[in-house]
Amino acid sequence: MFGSKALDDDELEEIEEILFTADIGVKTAQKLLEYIEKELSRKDKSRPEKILGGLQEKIRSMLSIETKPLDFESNKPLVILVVGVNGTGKTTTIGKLAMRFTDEGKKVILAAGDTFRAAAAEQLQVWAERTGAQLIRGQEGGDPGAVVYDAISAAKSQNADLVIADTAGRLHTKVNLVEELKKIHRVCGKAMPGAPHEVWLVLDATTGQNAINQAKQFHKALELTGMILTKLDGTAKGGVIIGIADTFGIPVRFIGIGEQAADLRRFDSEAFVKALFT
Amino acid sequence: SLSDKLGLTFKRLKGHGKLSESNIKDALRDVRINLLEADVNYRVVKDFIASVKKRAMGKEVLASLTPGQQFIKIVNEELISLMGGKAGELDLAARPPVAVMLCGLQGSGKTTSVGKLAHMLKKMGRRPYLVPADVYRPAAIEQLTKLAGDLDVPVFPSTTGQDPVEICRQAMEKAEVQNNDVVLLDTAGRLHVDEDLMQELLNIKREIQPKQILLVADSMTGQDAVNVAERFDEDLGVDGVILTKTDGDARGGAALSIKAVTGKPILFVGTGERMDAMEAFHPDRMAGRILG
Ligand SMILES: Nc1nc2c(ncn2[C@@H]2O[C@H](COP(=O)(O)OP(=O)(O)OP(=O)(O)O)[C@@H](O)[C@H]2O)c(=O)[nH]1
Ligand SMILES: Nc1nc2c(ncn2[C@@H]2O[C@H](COP(=O)(O)OP(=O)(O)OP(=O)(O)O)[C@@H](O)[C@H]2O)c(=O)[nH]1
Ligand SMILES: [Mg+2]
Ligand SMILES: [Mg+2]
Repeated sequence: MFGSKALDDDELEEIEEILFTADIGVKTAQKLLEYIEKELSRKDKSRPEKILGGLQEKIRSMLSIETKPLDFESNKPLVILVVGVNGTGKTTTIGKLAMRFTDEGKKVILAAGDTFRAAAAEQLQVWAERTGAQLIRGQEGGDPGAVVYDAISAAKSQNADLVIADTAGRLHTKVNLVEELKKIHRVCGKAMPGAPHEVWLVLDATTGQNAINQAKQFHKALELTGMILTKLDGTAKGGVIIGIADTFGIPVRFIGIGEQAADLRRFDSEAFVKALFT
Repeated sequence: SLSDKLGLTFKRLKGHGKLSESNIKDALRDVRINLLEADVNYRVVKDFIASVKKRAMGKEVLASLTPGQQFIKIVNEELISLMGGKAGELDLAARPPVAVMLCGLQGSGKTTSVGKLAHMLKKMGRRPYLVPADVYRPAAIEQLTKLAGDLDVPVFPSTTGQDPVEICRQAMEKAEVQNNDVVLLDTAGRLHVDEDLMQELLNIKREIQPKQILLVADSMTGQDAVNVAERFDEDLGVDGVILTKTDGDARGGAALSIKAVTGKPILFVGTGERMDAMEAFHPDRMAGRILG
């Protein structure tokens, strides 16, 4: 599909297959293969391994986005809003984050902002119990904004360090549901000026190119400050985040590598790129 | 859309009289890029392009007065035939109670789909029995129990302390006694590479002998769809597929990958979160969506 002077057709096809099967996508793959052609082939005409190394470096640079650490000092409580399409792992990830921050000695409050799906609050309740975080919930079918408001109010009166707000999964194409999310975002600001301080999109590593649309629409609606890539313990590579990082400048904060509380890691771009090529 | 893109490709060739092999190669490249953008698996695309090329390089296109239209017609036909020609059906022809087991990756939509199947079966005059066999995910049993309540169908009283195989075994006995004719087994989400959990499905299969084993797959799955479908089919044997969350804007190339690699029919598509949001799968509609 793409020509190159330094690599023969078979070598290029091999790289192309790696990139595509990692869900990197046509647009990003074309950008990378052009980079190989223009930048790398010229300098390292006879060294395919050097080209692969250069390619990995290029991908790493696309993923290295300046990220400010979470500012617990100036924001008490720090409020994190967690969003994403259905089934990506939002609720489970919130449980893992609760474990991480309670282990660090922080007082954590979880807001059961999914008032729609069957047993959503019950699911988050179990995570609260497992991690020593406090749960604020409302009525099933109730107003999600009210739950988040109550959670932030409780956090303020109890001097808690962190509020993590769970929301119902929703497809980015459902205008009314995206509007609901924008309303929850505004309610956070009413409960505490500046909140939410972080808005994180949870993406499933098995998702293909649709992840780009998801990031685009959620970013447009809420201004995302981070992404979490889940289910990397499977065989999917999650390559779609490269194009998302490059296009929208949204950094990956954490990755999910399993279903237990401890299965959360800070995003390591070097490890991620290495895994793409294994 | 692909036909627009191909229309442009062939428009450029119009003045040149007869179509050449390199013209066809350009058009094939457009189709290839289009399918990759639609999340069809890299190797499935390769095989598909090869089969289209065979027909496209023949008299059918090269000697045609409207080669562009002929080419698009071939792509469409090949895609629909790969998608499975006509729609498949759920096979419940067995002495009741008939068991249907749903399995798949985490978060693909199994529990919700069990509810939707129950709703569908109830409307058809059947008496479904729901079985929560997921003892791992927090509140999974509560989730299915709530759906059962909303649907007014009976549900087995599982607890997280039980073994999933034992839950299914006891549930089949209850269904027999209660005169429920279809038993829907909701299993925990699992990775196709998790040996213990894949063995658990085999144990349930051996004990229950479900009439249908349905793989529930998310329609926005990317290249990995092929790995997942292959492993579930090889290890367990899949009778049919439910493709969920098609109410989004994912192109759904995973559907083609799954069908190509397992040969098993896609029976239903999930079109929303409510219990009535499930329809029969239409291969031609899916083909059109994948082509864009
Ligand atoms: N293997 C694996 N499974 C995960 C991971 N993260 C979440 N899961 C599983 O994915 C499934 C869905 O997780 P949830 O936390 O319910 O997802 P959600 O986004 O809150 O779902 P909705 O609220 O319904 O939209 C569960 O079975 C989780 O255990 C991960 O990193 N690895
Ligand atoms: N929009 C939409 N959402 C769906 C569809 N099917 C399921 N969902 C949603 O997807 C999410 C996951 O559904 P579940 O039924 O919990 O998925 P699961 O496969 O049982 O998850 P695990 O048991 O954790 O593996 C929920 O938010 C569902 O409401 C669908 O067809 N369309
Ligand atoms: Mg959730
Ligand atoms: Mg489930």
